[in-house]
Amino acid sequence: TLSERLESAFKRLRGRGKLTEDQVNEALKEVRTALLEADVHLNVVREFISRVRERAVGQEVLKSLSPAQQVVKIVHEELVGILGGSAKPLSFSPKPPTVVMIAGLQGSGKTTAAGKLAGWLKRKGKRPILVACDLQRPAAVQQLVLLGEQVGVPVVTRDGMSPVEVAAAGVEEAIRTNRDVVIVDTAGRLHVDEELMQEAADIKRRINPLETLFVADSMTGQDAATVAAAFLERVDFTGTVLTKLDGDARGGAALSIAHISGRPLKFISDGEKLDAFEPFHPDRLASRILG
Amino acid sequence: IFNRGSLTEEDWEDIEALLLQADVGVVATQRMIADLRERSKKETDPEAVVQTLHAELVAILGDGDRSLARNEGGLTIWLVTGVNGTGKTTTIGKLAGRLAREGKSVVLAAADTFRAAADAQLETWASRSGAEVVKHAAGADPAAVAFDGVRAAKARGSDFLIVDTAGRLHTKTSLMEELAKIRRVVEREAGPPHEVLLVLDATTGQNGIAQARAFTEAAGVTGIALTKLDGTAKGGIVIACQQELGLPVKLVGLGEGIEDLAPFDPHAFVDALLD
Ligand SMILES: Nc1nc2c(ncn2[C@@H]2O[C@H](COP(=O)(O)OP(=O)(O)OP(=O)(O)O)[C@@H](O)[C@H]2O)c(=O)[nH]1
Ligand SMILES: Nc1nc2c(ncn2[C@@H]2O[C@H](COP(=O)(O)OP(=O)(O)OP(=O)(O)O)[C@@H](O)[C@H]2O)c(=O)[nH]1
Ligand SMILES: [Mg+2]
Ligand SMILES: [Mg+2]
Repeated sequence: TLSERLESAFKRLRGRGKLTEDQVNEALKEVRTALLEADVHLNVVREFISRVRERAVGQEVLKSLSPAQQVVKIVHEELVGILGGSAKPLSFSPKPPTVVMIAGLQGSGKTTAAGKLAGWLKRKGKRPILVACDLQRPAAVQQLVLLGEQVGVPVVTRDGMSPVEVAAAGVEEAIRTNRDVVIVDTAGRLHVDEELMQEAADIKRRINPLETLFVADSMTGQDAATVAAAFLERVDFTGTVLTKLDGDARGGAALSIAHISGRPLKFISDGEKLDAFEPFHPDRLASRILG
Repeated sequence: IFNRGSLTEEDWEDIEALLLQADVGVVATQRMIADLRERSKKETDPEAVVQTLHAELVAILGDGDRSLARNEGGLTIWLVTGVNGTGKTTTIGKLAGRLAREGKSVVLAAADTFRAAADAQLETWASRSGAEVVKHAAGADPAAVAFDGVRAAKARGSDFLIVDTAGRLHTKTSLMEELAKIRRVVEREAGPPHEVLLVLDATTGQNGIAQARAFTEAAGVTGIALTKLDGTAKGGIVIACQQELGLPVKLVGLGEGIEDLAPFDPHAFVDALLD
């Protein structure tokens, strides 16, 4: 673990109550390696390291901690600060329905997350409705319809309309049937696909969602930084959902996404069952990223 | 006194950044840079160093036969595996399209009996190329579907059987055992699959190597299909997959359409990686 590596790195460095520059630099070499192995983007690692260095040099070492533990404590706190997360992951409109749009790369887990979010909201006493706006992937609409059945939430589908029109129709249906949260699933798209990024922006402009959730796969590598920056610019999301956390990827992509976008992580998906979905807590992910 | 024109520390950091940002990995990058510095002591031109690196990476990837193995004159069986959402079903749809263009008859086994609308998705792909689909009811035993797929392909005298499996995280022991069982059942019925493909998403970070290791252990992976290379991810993890596990990349996915599949070209791949 990082703690163990730091302890052994510090064996050779004498300190006396305050963290010395030598100790901190030695520690940060190990932290850099740990974060890169965890898939955090190189530029994010650099910025993170310099932030930690500023905080750490000259800092008092608490009586109860070793110097190595003190550095880990600072690093962990900085990570938690960036990763964000809050008790209230979703805002609700004072005038219902609340519109939530889901977006992200192909295969990241959006459709499943849409179903899970609907189930979670229903358990919280809300009346959600799902809208199937992925008209391009084979059987995507059917997939969402089946998930809706599994969680007991209605699904809006339309034939012969564009995704933008289906989204608008979904919001109208929600109002008509007195649903208070509209969850709009969209097709996976590449941030470099100009046409599809424009479509996402068009959907957003049409339905004016209060929340736009960027769904990201926790096993994503360096590319997470580029993708997050592009989605922020073209679609502008309000929060991130991190998926497939039941795997053993360290999840450093989450740090890249949070740092670059400044948007909080809101939910995690950690299983294939529809109830494997919960509000994000930064503590556990911070420890996981550090390894 | 000054060795003008030799590589500066900043040049070396730039080369290191290229590799790290391509998902080559910290340890592999460090090793490569150390080796490169050793060999480039007399080198004054950063471009020449990058060319040496290019050659080194192409050498690692190797120039072995990258075609998918076939059973000439008999039934060829390909098993497709990988973690969730990487592009298995889509890749199978593309392969079926390519085989149809070659005039081959294809059976697709819908052995993902778990995920919502998995069979409908595969059936849509099959209809795009005229392939036949063998499927069971939702929740059925995937190995039974694979078994039926072999039976159907043999009975029809089909040229190819491609088995689609559910996405599964390699950390799930029971799911990896299920995959091993699917392979065993196929092997008992028709001999070892001629190709066991691991479908890897090009955006995957270091976890890709753990995936490759686990899937090889469970199902005997023989090659990698690297998907979504039409994005900005470089897919550098395949270098470790080749170097540490001897796994060659055989296919690349370049989009969501039936034609968006290409053989893996090490030179083009390294060009893009170092770009
Ligand atoms: N193990 C695990 N699998 C997940 C999780 N979230 C989603 N999946 C699986 O990941 C795969 C992709 O999920 P989808 O919901 O289809 O992904 P998507 O983003 O909608 O895909 P596109 O619409 O094609 O872009 C499916 O096999 C899901 O069951 C998770 O948290 N854990
Ligand atoms: N841009 C791009 N998208 C791809 C590529 N290959 C697959 N996709 C998309 O990735 C998403 C997931 O593809 P699937 O074929 O459902 O993936 P899968 O591995 O079968 O997913 P599960 O069965 O749920 O594990 C779909 O939206 C595909 O269109 C590719 O090469 N490029
Ligand atoms: Mg989807
Ligand atoms: Mg599939």
